[in-house]
Amino acid sequence: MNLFRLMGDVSHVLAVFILLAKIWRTRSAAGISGRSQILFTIVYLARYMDLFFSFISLYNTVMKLLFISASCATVYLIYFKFRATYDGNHDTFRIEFVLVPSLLLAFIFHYSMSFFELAWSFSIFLEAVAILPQLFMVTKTGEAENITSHYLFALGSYRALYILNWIYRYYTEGHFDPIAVCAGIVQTILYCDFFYLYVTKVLQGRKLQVLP
Amino acid sequence: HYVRAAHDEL
Repeated sequence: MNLFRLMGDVSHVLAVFILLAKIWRTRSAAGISGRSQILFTIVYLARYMDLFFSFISLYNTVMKLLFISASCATVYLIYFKFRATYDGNHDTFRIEFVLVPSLLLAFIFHYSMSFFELAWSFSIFLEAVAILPQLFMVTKTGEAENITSHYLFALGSYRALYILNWIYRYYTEGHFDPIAVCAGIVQTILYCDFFYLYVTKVLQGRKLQVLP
Repeated sequence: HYVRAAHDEL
């Protein structure tokens, strides 16, 4: 554990709770892509199946359970409890376009040809692109509410901080995980355009609007 | 360290 990873994890947890709290307090899922949230739930379920046979630390176990339960709760709020407020008309990104390539990549790049390792690789690749339905939705509606922007900023920062963590671990422990690093870089690049808009608009008190 | 035995990150 180093400071970069800790900050990355804090940012990740913060993102998850910002989203849950926003939906709960406004009693609305407007502007949130249910499809992205389903993809994140698949990511956590596929990656954290090792909960049952591999113990890293209490910290890891608690975080894994937290991400699985929070993402399931988010999907439940969007598709069941506040279904009437969910903006399904604008949430039209075809998720098979990210599910199928992630699965294919997992069969090509993995650390061993076992079910759990394939699931782990699949989850790493899928996580990199799971935000696409949400970014697509923001582009389609042309704007995002400020709290949604804060959510996206925290979620994007998490993987960017992990990149610093990987650089640090490479020099201090010789640790190098090519699959996570490559996917993590792609994941962070996908947020760059949003980061720019966030800094130039949201942080200056304006609403995030995308030019057509 | 190149190929990991356990995934210790989240």
